[in-house]
Parts: sequence; C-alpha cells; structure tokens
Amino acid sequence: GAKLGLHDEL
Amino acid sequence: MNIFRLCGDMSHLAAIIILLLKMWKTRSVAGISGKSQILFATVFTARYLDLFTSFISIYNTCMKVFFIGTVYFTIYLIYMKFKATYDSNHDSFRVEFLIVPVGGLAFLVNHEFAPLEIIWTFSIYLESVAILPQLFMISKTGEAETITSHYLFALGSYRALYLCNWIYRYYAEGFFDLIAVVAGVVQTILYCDFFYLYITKVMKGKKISLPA
Repeated sequence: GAKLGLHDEL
Repeated sequence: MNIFRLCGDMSHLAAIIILLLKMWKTRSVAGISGKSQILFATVFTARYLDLFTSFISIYNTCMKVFFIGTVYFTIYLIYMKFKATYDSNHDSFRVEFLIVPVGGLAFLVNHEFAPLEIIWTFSIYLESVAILPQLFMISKTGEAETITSHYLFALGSYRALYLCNWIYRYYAEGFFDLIAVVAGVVQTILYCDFFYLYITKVMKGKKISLPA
C-alpha cells in the first residue's frame, strides 16, 4: 500500500 | 482515525499539559531541558507548515495549533519567565550533533525530493532524537522529579501508541510509511531504559535516581 501523499497524522 | 492514534495523541496532549502544570505550579523549570523543548518546537514548526495549506479535520488543525502554541509557551517559561530556575549547566547536550546528521539524512532518505516533503522528513527524524538532551540532563543530574517522570512516560507512550496505530493502519487501510515507522521505533527504543525505571520505581512511589 502506498503512503498517502498528504500526511494526515500529527 | 483509530483508537491507537487517538490514545497516542491524548498521551502526547497529557505530556504537554503535565509539563506546563509542573512549571506553572512549582514556578520552576528545574530538571527540564530547554534544548529538548527547542528541538520539539523545531519539529512541530517543520511538520505543521501545511497548517494553512491543507485542511485534514477540525481535530487535526486544533491539535496542531495547540502543540505549536504550547511548545513555544514552554520555551518562553524556560528561557524568560522562570529563567532563574533553568539549569543550563546540566542542559549541555550538543544539539548540533543531532540537527546536522538528521538534516543530511532528510535530504538523502525521503519519499519525494520536494521542499515540503524534505522538511516533513526532517521533522520526523528530528522528533525521534529530540528527547536526548532531556534524557542526557537527567543522567547528569542523576535524578528526575516524579512529575517530570510522568511527563516522560506520557511522551514516550505517545509514539509507542503510534506504532500500534501504524500496524492497525497497515492491516485495515493498507497504509504504510516506512520513514515514520522506522523513526517511531528509534524514538520509542530511546525511552525503553526510562520506561524500565518508571515501571520499577515510580509506579512504586519511589523517585527515579540514576545510576539505577
């Protein structure tokens, strides 16, 4: 699974 | 969002609140490393540059604002308001030995060679070692106030819970971020010695005093 382009974690 | 990440964020929030309470109630920053707080401020500033450009959720935005606001307030307390109680002699870790290698590594190992991504990677790597000046200071003073131990336990638990979050996200969403996971493992390992002391001593009402 690719990493989200957008970092959605703090 | 999942329970592990929520608990992780709450643990991180608790750590920051414990630290602020310790400083405000005792009106002292004794035993607290200003250098670690400066590194944390760098981590949050670098990581949350997208605060105004990408909206994830109200929760995400509020937490980012709170983390950035409190870390700079902490630095204000250490270096200005309660400066007289800041123990700079024991807070002597050479942070340039962290920032330079971490900065170089962020350039070499990242997901995308783009400014924002390299800065984000820098913040991830820096966070994994940002606690070292604080742990170094405790090893030099040979002890930690109980409230400081609670702060460190909550702070160490936050990233350990994030490791659980990443395991969950891998199986539930196929999400996987090797850089964050490796840095998170390093960060958590750095607390292991402290976790041992915390569980064997602080939980029994004793103070942490080194050498153990």
